[in-house]
Amino acid sequence: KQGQRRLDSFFTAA
Amino acid sequence: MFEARLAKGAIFKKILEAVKDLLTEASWDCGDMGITLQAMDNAHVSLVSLNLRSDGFDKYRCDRNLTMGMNLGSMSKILKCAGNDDIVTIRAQDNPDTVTFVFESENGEKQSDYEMKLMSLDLEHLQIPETEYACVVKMPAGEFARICRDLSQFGDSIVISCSKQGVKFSASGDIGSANVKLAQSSNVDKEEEAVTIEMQEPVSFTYACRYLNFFTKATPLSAQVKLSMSPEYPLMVEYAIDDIGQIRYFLAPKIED
Repeated sequence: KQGQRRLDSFFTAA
Repeated sequence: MFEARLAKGAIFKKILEAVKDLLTEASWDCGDMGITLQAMDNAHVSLVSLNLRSDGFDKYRCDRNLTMGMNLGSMSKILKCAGNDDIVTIRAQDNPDTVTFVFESENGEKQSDYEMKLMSLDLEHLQIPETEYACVVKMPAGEFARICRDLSQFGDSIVISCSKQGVKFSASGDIGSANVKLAQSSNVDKEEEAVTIEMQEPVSFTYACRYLNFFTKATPLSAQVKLSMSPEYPLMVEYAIDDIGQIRYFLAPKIED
């Protein structure tokens, strides 16, 4: 089973 | 006053096609350096980052920095009214409530203008750090679109693996499995048909087909696409836009739960 990661976990708010 | 004029107005038409299925609304930030747009899809899985440099326009004037929130569905409807050979000008006042799109035919005999209401958007901006990627693949954009479309028939995700031998796209599901391997071009007559790989270390990541297929809507903008991958970093899919800028898509990978 695969989970989709979100971009928020890689990039921080500017 | 803001005014940006592009003789190759079809570029705007293609940009809208490349973003409208992924994003419903976005802010267009206009400044001295040009126009940028950054927005995530609703699920925060992918991000679009568009950059159009002011020096790439035929005329560019931006007296004050502007942020114009637009519904991209509405903007797409308006740009569909422009002819492929039309000159497109985007115009707005300082602190605007509306933006005006002007389309002129090449021979100057037809001119249309469309005014669109702007929206006040409160969108989250992300800081995208510069990074050295473990693998960078450049390949014909049409080939990438074809592979994404073909492999989407087999499952929800595509595994992209890159090594010295080349780049491999794989998918599997109920009906079976599929692998497409591309070797680095050995003899390239036409640069735009080449497959090139710059590799620091081999990588293999899984990505959702749905988003890759959204990204390939940018194919008409560019002959080549660049795929950049690194561990612990989203995939970057980049299409150059003539000599005016580029559109980049970032996609978070899938992981084993």
